[in-house]
Amino acid sequence: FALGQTIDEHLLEEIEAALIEADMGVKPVGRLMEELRRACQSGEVTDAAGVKGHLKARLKERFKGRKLELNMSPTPPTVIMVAGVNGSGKTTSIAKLGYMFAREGKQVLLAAGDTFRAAAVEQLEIWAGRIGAQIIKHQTGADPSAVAYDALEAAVARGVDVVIVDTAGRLHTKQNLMSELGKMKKVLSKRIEHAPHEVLLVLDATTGQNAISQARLFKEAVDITGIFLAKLDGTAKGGVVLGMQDEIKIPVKFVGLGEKAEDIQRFDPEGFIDALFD
Amino acid sequence: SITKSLETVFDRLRGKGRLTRENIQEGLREVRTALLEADVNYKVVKDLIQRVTEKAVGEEVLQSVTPGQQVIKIIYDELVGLMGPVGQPLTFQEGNPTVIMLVGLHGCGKTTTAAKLAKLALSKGRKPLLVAADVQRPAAVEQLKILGKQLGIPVYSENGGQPPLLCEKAVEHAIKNGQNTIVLDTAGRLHIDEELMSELREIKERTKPHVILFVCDAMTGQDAVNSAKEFNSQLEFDGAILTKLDGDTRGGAALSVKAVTGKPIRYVGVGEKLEMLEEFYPDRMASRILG
Ligand SMILES: Nc1nc2c(ncn2[C@@H]2O[C@H](COP(=O)(O)OP(=O)(O)OP(=O)(O)O)[C@@H](O)[C@H]2O)c(=O)[nH]1
Ligand SMILES: Nc1nc2c(ncn2[C@@H]2O[C@H](COP(=O)(O)OP(=O)(O)OP(=O)(O)O)[C@@H](O)[C@H]2O)c(=O)[nH]1
Ligand SMILES: [Mg+2]
Ligand SMILES: [Mg+2]
Repeated sequence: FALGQTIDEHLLEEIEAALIEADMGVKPVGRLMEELRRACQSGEVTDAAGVKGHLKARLKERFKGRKLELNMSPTPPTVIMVAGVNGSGKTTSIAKLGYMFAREGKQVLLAAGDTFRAAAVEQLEIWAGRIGAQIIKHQTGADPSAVAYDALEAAVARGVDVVIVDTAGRLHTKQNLMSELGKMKKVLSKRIEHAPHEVLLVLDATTGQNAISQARLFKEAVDITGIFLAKLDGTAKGGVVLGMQDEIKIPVKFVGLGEKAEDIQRFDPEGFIDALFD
Repeated sequence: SITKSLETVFDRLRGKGRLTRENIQEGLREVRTALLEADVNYKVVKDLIQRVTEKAVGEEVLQSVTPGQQVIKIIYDELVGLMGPVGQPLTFQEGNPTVIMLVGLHGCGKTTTAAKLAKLALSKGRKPLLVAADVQRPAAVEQLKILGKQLGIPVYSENGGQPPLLCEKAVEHAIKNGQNTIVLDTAGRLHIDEELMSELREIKERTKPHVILFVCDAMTGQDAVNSAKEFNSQLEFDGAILTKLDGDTRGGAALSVKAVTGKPIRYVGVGEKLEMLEEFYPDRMASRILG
């Protein structure tokens, strides 16, 4: 947007298009633009530069005081459960989280809770080796909850600091698969009080409005406590995570920026919002 | 659903007397919202609404007792026309090997779809060979080998080695071993990764695929046009396969991919099992997008 223009319909349309194309969602963008028009009419916003600044401020203030850190257990192990639809980036994101903890000097154990997909266990095993984490796995077709339980037993016995549980990709509309996830969460909480301390939904940043349905149904099934926004290194902007905050309040805690173990960053709302307007 | 809301909007407008261009445009705002919520690309929606407006201000709608239904029919036909034709099934080269190359972003379902296509080829009396050309993702080769074993279909793989040469050797291997349908499973990559996109061009150069298919996740949002456009501009793909349509995504990406590349959707993935591949029907997709 050229700065120093006075505000005209064309500029507002340009901005609305940019935010919709960032996947923020037509209705959330509509509400944002309505509020902006009122601010223009009241004289609160007087030129093009003011428009962008006003919108950014409105979006950023939603993040004031929101807790974006992982919930860590006061006594080890901290148990993190990871879920999401097929191919969203769960296994790779787990490797990134594990690597982050390992670099802090923590002992990490990965639970190969995807006992279904071809070579899922092998994939996690390779990652465990790369990041120096332990791994608990069963054979293909084993009960994922049994793997999770086993992992907690091992973690307690070995004094591990962080357990991260991988799960099979599943579409949120598949009832039986969502109940399987709920069952795993129960098993974890029965073995260790307050476990899982964090339940992360891995969301592919290229996903459109379907992310809202995903967030809603995964939250219903396992009370998601945070979002890991993967694949933000592409051209997709992931704006749906902002759009959904009106309906579903789940904080974005991490972003994935590539395929390597170090391609992870804590979510920075300011930077994220600035990038929506680029 | 959009059908209900459009009928309500147009009945209310008709109550005000004769329909005009202005109130048809007002009614079409509902359509615009529905299409954007279905993840159809912003510019694609803009063009579509413009064309529909021209058609909808005709006498037929203005005189109709059910203008809402008339407009919906215009939109539906427009969507079907845009996304058509019905997915042409894969055809195979008589006698010579047919090379099918799968490309796309990370995690969209290439490896699974490669196995599904190989299974389809087998059912049509072909002798398929799966090629594990993803040498980068941990256990990608193993994943394809396991799928191949499940289907009784051989998998060509190497220990290390660069994908373009690997694919070339796979084709030679197929010819030697009487396999006549070669399915190349490539690694996921970003359309903005110049090095990896050039690797795909090199694979294409060396294997001369008969069919290049862009595999796209049906839940992709506005970004579908960006990746589709770039993959098409670099590779001139022949068609797309939309995966994970067994979820509740409206699938507007289908329209976006077709609109921006002109290439048809050939198949859709409707599940993780290897038989879950169907031909693409534009009319079913149109109903789904319209919700
Ligand atoms: N560019 C990029 N690729 C990523 C990122 N995160 C994951 N990937 C890639 O996305 C693809 C899928 O990643 P996985 O970790 O296997 O995804 P998943 O959710 O575990 O998949 P399923 O277990 O099959 O449901 C792989 O090719 C990863 O390398 C990211 O942040 N950026
Ligand atoms: N529900 C559903 N899942 C699918 C479909 N197609 C693929 N999947 C799943 O999506 C996930 C990713 O599939 P892959 O075949 O590994 O995807 P990919 O494109 O090869 O991934 P990369 O090689 O990492 O880029 C796996 O969990 C698959 O089982 C589909 O049509 N429906
Ligand atoms: Mg996985
Ligand atoms: Mg693959």
